[in-house]
Amino acid sequence: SLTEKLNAVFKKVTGRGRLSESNIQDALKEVRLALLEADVNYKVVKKLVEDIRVRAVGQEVLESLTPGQQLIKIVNEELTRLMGEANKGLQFVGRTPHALMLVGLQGSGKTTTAAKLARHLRKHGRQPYLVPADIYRPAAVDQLEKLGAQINIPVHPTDLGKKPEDICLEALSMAGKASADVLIIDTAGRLHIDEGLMAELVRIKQRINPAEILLVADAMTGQDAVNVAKDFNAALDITGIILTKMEGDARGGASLSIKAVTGKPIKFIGVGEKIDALEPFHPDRMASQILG
Amino acid sequence: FLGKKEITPDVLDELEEVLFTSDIGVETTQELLNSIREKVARKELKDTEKLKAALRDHILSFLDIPRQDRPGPASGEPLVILVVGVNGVGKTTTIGKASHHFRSQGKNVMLVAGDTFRAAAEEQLSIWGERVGADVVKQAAGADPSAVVFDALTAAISRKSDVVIIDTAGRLHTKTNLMEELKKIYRVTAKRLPGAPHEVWLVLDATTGQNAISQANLFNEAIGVTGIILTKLDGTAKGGIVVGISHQFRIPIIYIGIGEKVEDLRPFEPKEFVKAIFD
Ligand SMILES: Nc1nc2c(ncn2[C@@H]2O[C@H](COP(=O)(O)OP(=O)(O)OP(=O)(O)O)[C@@H](O)[C@H]2O)c(=O)[nH]1
Ligand SMILES: Nc1nc2c(ncn2[C@@H]2O[C@H](COP(=O)(O)OP(=O)(O)OP(=O)(O)O)[C@@H](O)[C@H]2O)c(=O)[nH]1
Ligand SMILES: [Mg+2]
Ligand SMILES: [Mg+2]
Repeated sequence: SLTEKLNAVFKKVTGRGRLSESNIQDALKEVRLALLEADVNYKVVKKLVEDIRVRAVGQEVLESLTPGQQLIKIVNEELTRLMGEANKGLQFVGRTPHALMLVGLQGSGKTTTAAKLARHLRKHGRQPYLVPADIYRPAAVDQLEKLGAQINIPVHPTDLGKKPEDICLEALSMAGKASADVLIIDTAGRLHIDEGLMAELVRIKQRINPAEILLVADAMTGQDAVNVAKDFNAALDITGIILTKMEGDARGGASLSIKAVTGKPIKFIGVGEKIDALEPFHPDRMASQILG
Repeated sequence: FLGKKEITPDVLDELEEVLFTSDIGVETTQELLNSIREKVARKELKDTEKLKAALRDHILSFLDIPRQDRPGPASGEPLVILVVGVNGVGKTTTIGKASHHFRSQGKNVMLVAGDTFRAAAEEQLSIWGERVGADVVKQAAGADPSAVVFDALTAAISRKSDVVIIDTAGRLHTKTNLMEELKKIYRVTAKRLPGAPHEVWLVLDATTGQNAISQANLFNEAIGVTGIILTKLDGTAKGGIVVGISHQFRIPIIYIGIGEKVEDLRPFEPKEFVKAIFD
């Protein structure tokens, strides 16, 4: 673990009263490697290690801690600070029905997460309406219909011959008839560099003015996470992030990279394939998961 | 000289950044750079162009893994390919693309809907089957995947299919019960047709970071992987994770996925792959 590595580094150093520029040099190398191994973006790591160094140099080592533990404490605090405060959850303002849009790369977990969010919202007293807006992937509409049926939530009868922005607009007016107060829109997976498909998302946003636009990202994403998050945020001004497949052994450094580059809050994490596997995001837990 | 820059620590830092940001990973990057540093120290590399070339060659040597010399199917028996990997990496789509490739060689292809868990998984595979002209064997959702595989192989043998491709549910490699289910699928396949599965393809997503190492390790340990398919290389991720994986586990990368259409599957070209890392 990083604590053991840092303790080993500091063992070689005498004068354990204070963290100094020289004695934390090797320790910071270990911190850097640990963060890179956890898939935190290279540039984000560079800045983070520098922030840690500035905070650490000259710090007095508390009586109860070893220098390694003192540094870990600082690293943990910096990571937690960067991860953001405990999230405030979904924000719905204005008249109902509200719309919530899920966007992201292919295979990140949007369709499954749409159903999870529907179940979550109903549990919290709302009336969700699932909208399949992926007209491209084979059986994508089937998939959301089956998931909706599993939890008894109405699914909009998407016509594959229509454009996604028109489907969403139709769904908005039909939501009232289904006495639904929140639409959950499942969009097709797409590359952030696909201009045509990114423009489609912008059109959907313009048509239905969603209260939340959530980027659904895979927890095991590597260095590319910053590129993806930056482009989706630039195009749509996302309101939050959902990190999926978090129950595996991925260290999840992508979470830090995405937060650092967008400044937007991570609202939920997916922790399984079943529809009840959705949890609110805890920044402090994420920080310790990244450090391993 | 133009392009014959002297080797400074900055040059090595720049190269380190290229390797890290391509997801080559800490351990593999350190291994590659240490061998380069040794060559520089021994004055074997005198300028940055030679240094980059040496680095590229070293990465190529990591990727240069021959395909296993496993016996293929006996004559009259189908080639059986088992496709595995974690959730959402592109298994089902890759199977669609690979079937198209086999069909274009005039082969009869049977697809097995071994994902009996995820919503609309059989429907998705059926649509691909229709697109490429392949039979699709499926059972009711929730069926035991091993039972589907067993019955499908029986059908394939009697129908004299040339190729059978088995789609399995996405599963995290850390889920013991799901990995046990996969081992059972493997055993049942081998029981129904000795020698099968002739190939086990692990599908990896190019956007994945270091977790891919753990995925490759556990899938390989569970059932033995004969080839890696690296998908979604049409994005901005470089897929550098395969460098260390190929080298460490001695598994060749056989195809890359470069899009969502039926023709978006290419044989892996190591030189092109390495060039893209440095572009
Ligand atoms: N283990 C695990 N699997 C998940 C989680 N969320 C989704 N999945 C799985 O990830 C795979 C992809 O999920 P989908 O919902 O189809 O992903 P998508 O983003 O809609 O995919 P596209 O529409 O093709 O872009 C499926 O096998 C899901 O069951 C999670 O939190 N944990
Ligand atoms: N851009 C791009 N998308 C791909 C590629 N391969 C697959 N996809 C997309 O990735 C998404 C997931 O593909 P699937 O084939 O459903 O993945 P899977 O591994 O079978 O997923 P599960 O069965 O749910 O685990 C779909 O939207 C595919 O179109 C590729 O090479 N490039
Ligand atoms: Mg989907
Ligand atoms: Mg699949």
